[in-house]
Amino acid sequence: NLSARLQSVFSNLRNRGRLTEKDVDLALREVRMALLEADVNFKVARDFTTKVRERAVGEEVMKSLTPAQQVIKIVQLELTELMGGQAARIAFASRPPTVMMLVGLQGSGKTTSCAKLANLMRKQGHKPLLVAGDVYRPAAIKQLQVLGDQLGVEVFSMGDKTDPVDIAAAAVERGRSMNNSVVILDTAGRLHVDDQMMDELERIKSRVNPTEILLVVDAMTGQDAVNVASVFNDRLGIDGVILTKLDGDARGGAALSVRAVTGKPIKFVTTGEKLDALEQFHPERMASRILG
Amino acid sequence: FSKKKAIDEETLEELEAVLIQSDLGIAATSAIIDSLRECGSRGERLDADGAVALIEQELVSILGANTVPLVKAGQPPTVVMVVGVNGTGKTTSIGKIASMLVREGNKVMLAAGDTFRAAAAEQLEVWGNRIGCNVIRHKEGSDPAAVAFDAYQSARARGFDYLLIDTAGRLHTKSNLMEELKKIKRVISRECDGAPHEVLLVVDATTGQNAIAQARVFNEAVGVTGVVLTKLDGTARGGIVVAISQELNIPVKYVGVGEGAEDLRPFNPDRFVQGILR
Ligand SMILES: Nc1nc2c(ncn2[C@@H]2O[C@H](COP(=O)(O)OP(=O)(O)OP(=O)(O)O)[C@@H](O)[C@H]2O)c(=O)[nH]1
Ligand SMILES: Nc1nc2c(ncn2[C@@H]2O[C@H](COP(=O)(O)OP(=O)(O)OP(=O)(O)O)[C@@H](O)[C@H]2O)c(=O)[nH]1
Ligand SMILES: [Mg+2]
Ligand SMILES: [Mg+2]
Repeated sequence: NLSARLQSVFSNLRNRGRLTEKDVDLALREVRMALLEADVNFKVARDFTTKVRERAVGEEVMKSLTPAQQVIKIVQLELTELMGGQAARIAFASRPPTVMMLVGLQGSGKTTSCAKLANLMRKQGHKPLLVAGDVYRPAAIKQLQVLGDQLGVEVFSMGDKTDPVDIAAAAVERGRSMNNSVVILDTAGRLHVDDQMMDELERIKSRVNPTEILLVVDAMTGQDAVNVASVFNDRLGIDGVILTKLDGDARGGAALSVRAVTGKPIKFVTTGEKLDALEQFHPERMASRILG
Repeated sequence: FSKKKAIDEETLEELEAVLIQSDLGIAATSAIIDSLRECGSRGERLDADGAVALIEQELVSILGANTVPLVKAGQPPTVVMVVGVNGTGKTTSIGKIASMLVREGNKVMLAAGDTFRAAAAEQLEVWGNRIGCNVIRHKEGSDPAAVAFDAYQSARARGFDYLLIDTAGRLHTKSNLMEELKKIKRVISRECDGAPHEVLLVVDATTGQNAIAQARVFNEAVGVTGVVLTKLDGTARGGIVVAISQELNIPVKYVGVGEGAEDLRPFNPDRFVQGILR
């Protein structure tokens, strides 16, 4: 692990007595490699390592008696700061209903996360409405309906022959009239490079003006995370990220990449297939996980 | 890269960035870049074009110079089990493979072995209707091994050429779920010597280094005979299959390039490698 590798970089220090620029370079190389192994994007890892170098030099790691620990501490702090920052809460609309729209690549966990969010909202005293906005994937509507049934949450659907933009508008209208405080829109998985499908999201956004647009990202995503996040953010303006499948052993470097390239906070993480497997994001825990 | 200048440190760094960003991984990338650097230091005249060609050659040889087709059992039905972590495209890939087999004149049966996830069997049934394949399913919550068993008996009795078994997505870190997968395999192999004849691991091209852990654990549990690399129609290059091929000797058999029945191609190493480097 990184700690052990840094120890070995600095291992013969006692003999030489003082840290050189070259030692710091070697240490930073280990940090960058650890980040790349954790799937942090290439450019993000390079920029991050540069920041660490500035701080390491500034905090006089050069004079430290325990440079390996110092470097780890700096990396941990920088990572946590980068991923924490602003409060990662759901924003509620001043006039109900609060409309949340979940978007992202195919298979990332949107439908399941919609249900989990509905579960959380209900526990917090809200009256959520789930919306079946995926009219393309076989049995997608049925999937959301089964989850809604399990939770006792209503699922709004207009079948799979209606434009998702109209479904979203009708759902919000219904939510307003039935006093649902929260409306959660499930959308079809799509590629950020599928212009027509990205356009569909833009049209839903301009039609119903969601309070929260959440990008759902699989924690095992590799280098591509920056491409996906930046396009979704540039085209839609996302409000936050839900990082899924953290119950696996992926290091989750995509979290750092997405945060670095969009500046948007990770609001939730999901840690399993059960509908209560949704948690607040903890930046220090993510930092430790990425560092391995 | 400028075509005729000799391989220099800057070009090597550019190549390193390309390889890492294609999810080739730091180990494989360093090995390639280091060996190119040695060519340069041995005074071998190598320009950027030559370097790219060398890398392509190396990657193609790791991936296997020939595409490997789907296995065909000596006696029908050929049993294909499809496995992988959640959301990678297993169910959709079964639809595509079945569609291809039907177009080739085969009688194909599908087994809805995901008895856990909401509307999983319904999803496979839609595919079955789309392409004209029988789907064997039980109700939600039943034993997936029982579904596999029933499907095999039916496929065998009714002279089907292929039986494709869908399984629930599962993270390789969940040992109880990996045990369930082993049980499905055991039940099938008891019914038919040599079955399942093919175990396809479905890997999402957007996956990073975790794909190697997935491949190792699934291979250890049920013996993976081939990989289906999905979602290559995105911007991810799927470089993680290089490490999977190299370390575990498992060939990529198909790539998924979309969500429709026809969006499946036999794996072509040259084309795949060009996708990374050009
Ligand atoms: N282990 C685990 N599995 C998850 C998690 N979140 C979702 N899944 C599973 O991942 C798979 C895909 O989830 P979906 O909710 O269908 O994903 P989606 O983004 O809606 O997929 P598309 O609509 O096809 O784009 C399912 O098998 C889910 O049960 C998680 O946090 N942990
Ligand atoms: N763009 C693209 N999407 C794909 C491809 N293969 C599958 N998908 C999509 O990925 C999503 C997940 O596919 P599924 O077939 O449900 O995945 P799965 O592995 O069976 O999921 P679980 O059973 O929940 O683990 C769906 O939206 C598919 O349409 C592909 O090659 N390209
Ligand atoms: Mg969905
Ligand atoms: Mg499936």
